[in-house]
Amino acid sequence: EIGIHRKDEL
Amino acid sequence: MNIFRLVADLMHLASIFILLLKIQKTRSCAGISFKTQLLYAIVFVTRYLDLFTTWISLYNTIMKIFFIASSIYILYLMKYKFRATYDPILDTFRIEFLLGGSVILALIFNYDFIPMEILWSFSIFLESVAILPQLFMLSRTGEAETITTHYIFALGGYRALYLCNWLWRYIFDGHVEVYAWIAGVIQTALYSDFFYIYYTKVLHGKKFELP
Repeated sequence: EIGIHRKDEL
Repeated sequence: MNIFRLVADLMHLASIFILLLKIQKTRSCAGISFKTQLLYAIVFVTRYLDLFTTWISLYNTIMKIFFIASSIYILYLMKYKFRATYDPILDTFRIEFLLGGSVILALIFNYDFIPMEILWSFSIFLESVAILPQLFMLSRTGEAETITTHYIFALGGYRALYLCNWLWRYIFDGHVEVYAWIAGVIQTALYSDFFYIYYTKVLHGKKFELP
């Protein structure tokens, strides 16, 4: 899903 | 975590240490754009609001706190401690357009129309252009101290490696993050001229001078 992992990056 | 992302984060970290070293060693912030530093402080504060809402890892938390704290500390150094060495005449890029453009883009392109998501998008778009005042300053002076070019290289290289990281995550996790991708490509492209001169001059032991 688009954007679902993004919060784990800086 | 993959090797590209780890090295990218370490380069980002290194860029800040290089900048601090430059300011402390030369006791001067000459050649550094206050406007770019201000934009980075805004980027970090608006992106890392999730420090208060989401726990990811100790690594993630420490890095976020470091980026916020160091960016504000650099603003303090430039505005107070080494104020006399800063030349506002050379730092005349109009950041209102960068801020305004990022706000508009964030209002259009976001994952949810809530303050946290809009601010996250805003920080992604703003980061992609935050180096412009610094590059503009460089083009006005036409040359730079070598340590300043190492700083800009490390800062630009970090996002270029993130592109590799995103490609890796797409291939192995099917992870796609379209706004960060687009912003990351723009951000890296803005550095391309700089990278070329850095490679042909600084890495061959010459002073950074614009042709």
